[in-house]
Amino acid sequence: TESTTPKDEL
Amino acid sequence: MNIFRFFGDLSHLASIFILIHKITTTRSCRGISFKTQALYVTVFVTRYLDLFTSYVSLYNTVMKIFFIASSCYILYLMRVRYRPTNDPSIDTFRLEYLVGPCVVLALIFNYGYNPTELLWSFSIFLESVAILPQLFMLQRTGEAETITTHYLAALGAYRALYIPNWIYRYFSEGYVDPISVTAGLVQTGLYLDFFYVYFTKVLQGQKFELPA
Repeated sequence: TESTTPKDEL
Repeated sequence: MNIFRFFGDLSHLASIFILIHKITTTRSCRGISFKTQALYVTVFVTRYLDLFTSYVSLYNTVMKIFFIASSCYILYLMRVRYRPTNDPSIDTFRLEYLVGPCVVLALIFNYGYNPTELLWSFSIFLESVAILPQLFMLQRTGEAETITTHYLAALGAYRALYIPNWIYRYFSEGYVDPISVTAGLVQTGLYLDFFYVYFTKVLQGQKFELPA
């Protein structure tokens, strides 16, 4: 499953 | 990364160290809601599943592992090591009132219908209300140990600091994450009453007491 938004926050 | 997010994360780290310090030095978890702490474990585990699928940075990975490990450790302290000091009779907030709506919200508002995105969205919504059992408990007892209020202040400051971070990211990168922003505003809003008493009483050297 490809993430649609960058999840760089905690 | 910008200073708002960095100090937000530091504040989050500080809150956890304050809580562990409070429990281990007083040898008591009195005044701490087990339900809220259990919700945080749920939040971290559901959000950081991507530890196994995507790599952002060493900072990101280390923080994620720390948040999962420390929240589990706090549950251990409350449930095993200092169990006699944990009083479930005042920790009465109904968890289904929080978890249920968060499941529904995640199914409506998400960035993709796959398990990772749905769980991420669920964790964001759940985090925004996870403090409610703790605040409810505070409301019921009407007072709190000073160290507990420092814990809550640091925890509240963490998400509050993410707000200027989102504003900054909007102007510098055009980055917008409406789910995080909405939930973050709600989360910070829930602390406003607490912050008012914290700033006007605790930081003036008085005990945290709510008006009868």
